[in-house]
Amino acid sequence: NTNTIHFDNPVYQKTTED
Amino acid sequence: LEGMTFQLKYLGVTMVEQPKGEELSAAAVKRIVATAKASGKKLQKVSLTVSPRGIILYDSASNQLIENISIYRISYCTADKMHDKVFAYIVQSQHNETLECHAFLCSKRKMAQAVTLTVAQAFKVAFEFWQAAK
Repeated sequence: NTNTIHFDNPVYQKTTED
Repeated sequence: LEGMTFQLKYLGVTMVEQPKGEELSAAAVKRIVATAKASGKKLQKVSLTVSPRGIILYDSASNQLIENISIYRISYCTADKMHDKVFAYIVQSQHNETLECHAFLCSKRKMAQAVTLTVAQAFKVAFEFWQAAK
């Protein structure tokens, strides 16, 4: 099995402002 | 939502140049594993709790908080291909702009995959919250 499981975070560096 | 907790061993940290990337993280994990092996030290047992808020790390022996990492600082997570019991994430340092790759040794390959998928699920839920809040 040569598949790497990896995920990007879609909220990385998104601001937490409401 | 309330979080999932895993018992892992902390391998270490290294700086990385980019927030994501398969080759970049594989190279980082390779460096961390080599450094951990060379040191010959016993690995720190940690408990890692994953939720849509982020990742919380505790020292398993003392129950001391190591770090509480906001989901917004985490850019990437992976179960390493070469070292298949290793789970790793990339995080932006709280103190400056540098990016760090942190790696953890799991007892089984399946566990490394489970932690990675749980973090991916947390990313997804956090994104849904973020979209709803916009």
